[in-house]
This record gives sequence, structure tokens and C-alpha cells, in this order.
Amino acid sequence: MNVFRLTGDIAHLLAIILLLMKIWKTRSCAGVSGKSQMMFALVFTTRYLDLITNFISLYNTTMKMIFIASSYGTLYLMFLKFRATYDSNHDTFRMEFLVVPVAGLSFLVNHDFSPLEILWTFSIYLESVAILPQLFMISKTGEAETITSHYLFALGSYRALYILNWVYRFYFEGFFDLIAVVAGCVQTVLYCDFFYLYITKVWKGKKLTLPA
Amino acid sequence: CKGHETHDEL
Repeated sequence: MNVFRLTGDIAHLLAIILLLMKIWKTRSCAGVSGKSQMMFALVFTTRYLDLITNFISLYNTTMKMIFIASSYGTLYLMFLKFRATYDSNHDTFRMEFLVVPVAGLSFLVNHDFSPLEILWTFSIYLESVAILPQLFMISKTGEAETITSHYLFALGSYRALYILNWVYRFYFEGFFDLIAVVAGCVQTVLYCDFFYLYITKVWKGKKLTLPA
Repeated sequence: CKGHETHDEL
């Protein structure tokens, strides 16, 4: 464990808490992409299948359980409790355009052709593009609530911090996982224009609006 | 290069 990975995990946890707070406090999931949240739940489900079989540490197990529970909790709030506030008209990104190629790629490019490893690879690839429906939704509505932009900033920062973690582990532990690194870089790059807007607007106290 | 026998990252 290193400081980059720890702060990355904390940023990830913070993002999930911010989203749950937004939906719970505003009693609305307006501006939040249900498709991205469904894909995140799928990412955690396919990545943490070894939760029972492969104990790494109390921290690892606890965080995995929190991530799985909170992702399904978010789906519950979005599609059951506050379903009436789900903005399906703007959440129109075709998930199959992401899931199908990612599934195909995870069969072609992986470390080991075993069910658990392919599912892990699928979850790594899927996570790298899972935010696209959310970013697409913001581009369609042209704006995002401030707390939703904080959620996205924390979520984007987590994988950027993981990249620093991989640099650290490469030099100090000889650890290198090409699949995770490449997918992590793609994932972080997808946030770049959002990061620019967030830093130039939200940090100046303005609302996050996209140039028309 | 070791690192992906067991995935120890979240």
C-alpha cells in the first residue's frame, strides 16, 4: 500500500458518498446517469467475485464490500426510490456500444484465459469507459449541479491517483500490470475536459456549464 | 513482471 493508492481509494469512496448524499439530500437523481451507475455496479460485481475466495487484507475486503453495497444502493435510489426524478430523456448513451466491445476485448487481451481473470479484465476495461454516459448526459443538458461536479472530480481523481500508484509500484516493487495501467490512463484522459471545466469554473464558485 | 497473479488492488 502507498499514499497514492490510499488517497485514490479515499477519493473513490468520497465520490460514492458524494453521489449518495446528492441523491438523498436533494431526493432527486436529476443530472445523474443511471447507465453509468449500472455499469459501475457491473464493474464492482465482476471485479470482486474473489471477495470470498481470496482474502488479501481487512482493508481490501471492507472496501470491496462498501463499494459493492454503495453501488447497488445507488441503483436502488435511482431506479426504485427516486425513480420519478430519473432523467431518462437525457441519459441516452447506448451502453451496448461499450459493453459489447469491452467484453470482446477482455476475451482477446487478458493475462490468463480463466473465468475469474477474464471477468477481472472485463471490469477493468468497462470501468475505463463507464463514465461516458454521464459525461454525455452533461453535454446534452449543458450543465451539472455543483455537488454532481464534485462527485465527478473525486471519481476522476481516484484513477489519476492510481496512475501515480502504478508509477510508485513499478519503481519500488517491480509491479506492473499493463492492462490496468492502459485502461487507467484511458479512463483518466476521458475526464480531461471535465477537469478543465471544473477547475476553471467550479473552483471560482461558478456553476459547471458547458459552452453552448 | 509480477503483479497480476493475484489482484491486490481495488
